[in-house]
Amino acid sequence: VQQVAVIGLGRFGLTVARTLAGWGHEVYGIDCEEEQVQHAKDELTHVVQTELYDVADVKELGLDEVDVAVVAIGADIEASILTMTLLLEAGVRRVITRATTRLHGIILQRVGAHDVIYPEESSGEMLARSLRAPGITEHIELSSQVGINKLLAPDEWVGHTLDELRLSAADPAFIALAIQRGDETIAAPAPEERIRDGDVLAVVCQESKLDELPLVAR
Amino acid sequence: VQQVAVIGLGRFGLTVARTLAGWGHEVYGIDCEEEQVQHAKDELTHVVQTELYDVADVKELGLDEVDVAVVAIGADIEASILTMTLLLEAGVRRVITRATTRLHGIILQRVGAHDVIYPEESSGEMLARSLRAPGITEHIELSSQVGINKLLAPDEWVGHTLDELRLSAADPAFIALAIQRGDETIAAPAPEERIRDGDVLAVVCQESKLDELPLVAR
Ligand SMILES: Nc1ncnc2c1ncn2[C@@H]1O[C@H](COP(=O)(O)OP(=O)(O)OP(=O)(O)O)[C@@H](O)[C@H]1O
Ligand SMILES: Nc1ncnc2c1ncn2[C@@H]1O[C@H](COP(=O)(O)OP(=O)(O)OP(=O)(O)O)[C@@H](O)[C@H]1O
Repeated sequence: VQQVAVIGLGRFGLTVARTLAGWGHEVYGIDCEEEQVQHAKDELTHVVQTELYDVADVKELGLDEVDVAVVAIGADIEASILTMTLLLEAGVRRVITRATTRLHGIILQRVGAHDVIYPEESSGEMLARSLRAPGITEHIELSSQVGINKLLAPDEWVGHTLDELRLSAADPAFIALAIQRGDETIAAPAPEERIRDGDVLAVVCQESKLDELPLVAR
Repeated sequence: VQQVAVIGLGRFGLTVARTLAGWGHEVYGIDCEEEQVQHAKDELTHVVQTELYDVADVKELGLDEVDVAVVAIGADIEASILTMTLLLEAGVRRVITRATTRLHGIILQRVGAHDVIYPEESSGEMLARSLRAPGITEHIELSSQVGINKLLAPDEWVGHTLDELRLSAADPAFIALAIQRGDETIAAPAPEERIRDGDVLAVVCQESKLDELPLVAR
């Protein structure tokens, strides 16, 4: 169980906070605005309406003891840098900060953020990736040239074996690593495994060959 | 090659546009603000400074012929709904729209968006997931109970076989589907495969058992 502090409970911060709280982690939410605090109180156990002005404020709230702090303040670049610096000065071992511009992110890294997040850019990349190859809904990057892609089996694949579809290890451009069939997960499926309607596949692909996957958007 | 129109070239929209353009797709960028258009002109081949007021505007720009249009207007909810509706009315076959609030998203879906994106929320979930299990950097959901997680092999695993680490198919809670070793991808690794320093693993896991993965954050 992690102890996590989230400062800034806008859409990004509140989502981080509520998602972690939903998994049983201890989440402390901080926001200077009453409206955000009231909204968050329904979902988080510990929410405080305050602004952090010095290291004493951080320690008073016990925030120096958390495993990780997320500074999710967006528009106010000054407040974001100051808040992050206070948390670092208070000894928080891991501080992750959201940046609004590339320069803002550079400053945060120089000042000592362990990780800088660009929420709009990272969602933009995720959408671009899902548009690139219709049918590919999620993706893991294994290296700059190889990735694992999740896709719903197109109608054209149903009834065919992985071998026939050139998705078995015999053909290294694309290899089906796993098939999710309802509640059943088939790891390392055999070349003679036959695709059924509704199958979800995790396929390792050379990124440059992604467009060759015979996919049709449903 | 896809033809994609992106209306609204803020951080989210411009990222979608430039990422797709970088992969060789034909991207048309539209924004009503000169500053955004100038900024985008360095990166996209076709950028137009305009606001879409009726279906004729859409057709005049040839936007009705694209494969997919992304409405990436954020704060102006009215403009986002109106712009999306014009694209649908002009016959664009797939329109994906960004929403700023849950209600905004509900309206977009009622009006006919094929997909609604919440950039801040989706990045918030991604960060929460990476914080949940330190060391897990990326994730694909196969079902609500099973996922594929990417992780860097912790020091404790180096030198051990997948069997010894209980990551082979003999132990269905966690199965290593692939190992990325530098430029080499090992799909469906054998139980006797020995982990080396720097190995990146894709492991299928029961979501409820995620915290049992013996991970240590590096
Ligand atoms: N100094 C501060 N201390 C604590 N909270 C702050 C401070 N400055 C801003 N906030 C809060 O941070 C939250 C996020 O700030 P932002 O300006 O990005 O708003 P937003 O656009 O609503 O956020 P999001 O994009 O996450 O929805 C807001 O709820 C705001 O009240
Ligand atoms: N009616 C419109 N037609 C075309 N572009 C528009 C229209 N309304 C707003 N835009 C543009 O959409 C872009 C995104 O709008 P938003 O208000 O979300 O700005 P932003 O916060 O900078 O965006 P982001 O969060 O993606 O960085 C802006 O560049 C804006 O100029």
